[in-house]
Amino acid sequence: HPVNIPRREKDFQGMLEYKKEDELKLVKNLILELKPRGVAVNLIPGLPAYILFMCLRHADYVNDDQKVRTLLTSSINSIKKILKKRGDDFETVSFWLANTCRFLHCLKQYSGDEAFMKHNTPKQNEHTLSNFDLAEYRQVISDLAIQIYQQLIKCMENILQPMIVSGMLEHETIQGVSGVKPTGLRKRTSSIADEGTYTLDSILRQLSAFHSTMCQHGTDPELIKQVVKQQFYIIGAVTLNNLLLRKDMCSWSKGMQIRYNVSQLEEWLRDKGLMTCGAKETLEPLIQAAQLLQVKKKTDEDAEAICSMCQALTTAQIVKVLNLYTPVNEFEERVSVAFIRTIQTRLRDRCESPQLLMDTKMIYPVTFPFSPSSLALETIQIPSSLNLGFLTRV
Amino acid sequence: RPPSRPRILLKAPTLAEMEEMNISEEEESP
Repeated sequence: HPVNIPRREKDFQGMLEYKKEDELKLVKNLILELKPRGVAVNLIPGLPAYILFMCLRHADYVNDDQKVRTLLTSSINSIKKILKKRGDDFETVSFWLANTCRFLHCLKQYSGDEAFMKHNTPKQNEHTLSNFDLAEYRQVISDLAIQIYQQLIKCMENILQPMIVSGMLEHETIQGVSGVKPTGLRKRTSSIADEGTYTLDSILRQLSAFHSTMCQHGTDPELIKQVVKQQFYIIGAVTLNNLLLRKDMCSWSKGMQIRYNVSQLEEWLRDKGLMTCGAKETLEPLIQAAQLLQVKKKTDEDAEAICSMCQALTTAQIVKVLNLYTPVNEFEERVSVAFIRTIQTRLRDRCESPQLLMDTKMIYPVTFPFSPSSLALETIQIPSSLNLGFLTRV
Repeated sequence: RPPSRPRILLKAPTLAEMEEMNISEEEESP
């Protein structure tokens, strides 16, 4: 009887051999038909990327440049195809962003370039590409990662957008400060949202869901930080823009509510270890607008204090808030025209955009800092659920 | 691979060029 001698893992060279005619099947099973919520949920993070890279290593090893090119082209085009088909599904976009980045890091880590080899083990150094320099393809993969990132941001914004005004401005959670309506009747406050109303909790739960999914997919921590910063920017910008257009949002009590909501967002950052990602700083215009709603607005000293406090707001924004400011009761006066003129005079030498509203379409430029993996390619085993039995571990 | 032998740089199309190649391949196939 033939004896099956299992090979020891240290005999494997961390490559996957495949036939040229199986390339289409490879990209179909690994990319086009792979469901992030299906079999992929149990995979080690980045496994599709490692598998593609190990196939690439073999094509490189046998010195077949055509095979290398077609594998890279098919993989890239397949990723683009699946993102075109399911581009509004956050999980799909996040999954392929994480894997595209991992693939890019593998191309660097095993390029043979000393700059990327500092953290390699001796075994990993044995696995560098043999014959081809793929620096130009790295640029293409990087461009692809940027596109996927931008798609991810749009996807998240579409989900967050309907929640922001309701959760940050309209829903009142602080008991007793909602004040009195202009008619003199006390407003009904409730800690329970009306059906269909988004609350701050809705926003926080959604942010947690995004964060959890990205972590599960093995997204680089540095990339998660950039995503969260962008999310906070959009929350701050949409909230501020709404405030700048609504008189009913410009009161002392609204200022209080906004400051409370911002503190909850900061608490969320603290809880996730994201206090240094730059997200809090993106809320500064909103924070200052909320403070402006609460400070005194009568004397020259008040004007000086406002001008030094509101460094992140434009003159147009400060003036608008002051014009819209609505006193909570009949004892408080509206902001006088003279006071607003004082503010404008003090700020006339500022060099700034005359724009009133924040740019909600702005996306911070993204970077993908090199993040090598400690995973040993020769230890990777492919689960049968991926239907890649035609690949041979070498 | 002998350490002294340099790797061959593979020229790559841009992302847009790859997409155009892909579109024309899909149009050609039945």
